[in-house]
Amino acid sequence: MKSQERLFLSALGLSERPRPAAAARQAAGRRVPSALWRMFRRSDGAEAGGSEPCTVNEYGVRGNIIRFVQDQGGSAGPSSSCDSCLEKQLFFNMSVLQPVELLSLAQLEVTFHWKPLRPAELLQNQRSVSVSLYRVIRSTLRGASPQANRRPLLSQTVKLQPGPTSLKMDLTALAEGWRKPGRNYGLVLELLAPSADPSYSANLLPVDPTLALPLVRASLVAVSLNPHQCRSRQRR
Amino acid sequence: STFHAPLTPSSVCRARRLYVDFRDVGWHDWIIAPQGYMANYCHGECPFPLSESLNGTNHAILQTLVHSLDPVGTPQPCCVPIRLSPVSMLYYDNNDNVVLRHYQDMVVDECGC
Repeated sequence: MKSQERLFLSALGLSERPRPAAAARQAAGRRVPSALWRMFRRSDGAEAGGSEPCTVNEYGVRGNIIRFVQDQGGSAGPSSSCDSCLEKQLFFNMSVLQPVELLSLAQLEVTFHWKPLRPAELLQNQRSVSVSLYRVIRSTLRGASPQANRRPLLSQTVKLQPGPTSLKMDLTALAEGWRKPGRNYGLVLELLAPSADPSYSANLLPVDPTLALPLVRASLVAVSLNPHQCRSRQRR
Repeated sequence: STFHAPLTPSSVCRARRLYVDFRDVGWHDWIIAPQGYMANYCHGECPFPLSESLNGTNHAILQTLVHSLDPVGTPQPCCVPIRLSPVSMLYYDNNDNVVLRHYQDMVVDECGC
């Protein structure tokens, strides 16, 4: 049975039988991103209608594999470059793609979950946070300046509202480079706390301004094409 | 003068129902959805004369003719899928990433000789 299973899995483009961690399995319902559920249900319905399974219409690219690659970076902490900043390492393991797969899209999705600390803050003018994203180009040795090992990718202001606010960025070229062993040093996301923003009145800010920062969740949507599984065969 | 047993509808080439249940093969711990699907398969005879409904190629029509003249030397044409549908699978990979994957030609919709 084992050898038959292995043959069948390889026909499905899987080098082995996946063995997800028990926690992932237990939380199955909750952990599947709603966007993927929607795409799954749409493709199930569409298959009856004969849509093209080797194109991902939602992103308008060629592909038959859509992965929500989880962020394996550490939790957010004080920033090394400014006092009232928080920074979070982001790391996406791109070695999960098989060498045969052609990467057609890698889109970073960062979601900010903000909750006002006090009702009065809701009446305050609209809250925003300054976001900077850096690419890390080599690991930082002790005593060296982290800034020297990072390159800016993005810097913008995000307007916050109660509930999730998301930021998307195409990182396809960068993610392609991460597929080479030893070339993936991840990203750094830096959030500038509101206290540094003069438009906020000081008496509304908590003692530690970083407490006012939103919770950050990140994932990388990677769309790839396995050419062996997308052959156009002549039909009778 | 060879005797042909009368063909029952169930013995001619057509799609047969086959439901693959991922739990049966122990894959339910990494496949999120579907829990299984109707894969079906083709089975049955391609007899002479090949009727229109058996979706035969010209070659298959020729082969049934030769088979009727020389059943030992030339087999009947094969009963194979001629129309297939894709299936999508949602599963966890080894890094607990959620993956949606589309596979072509996983469901037999129609068979022919």
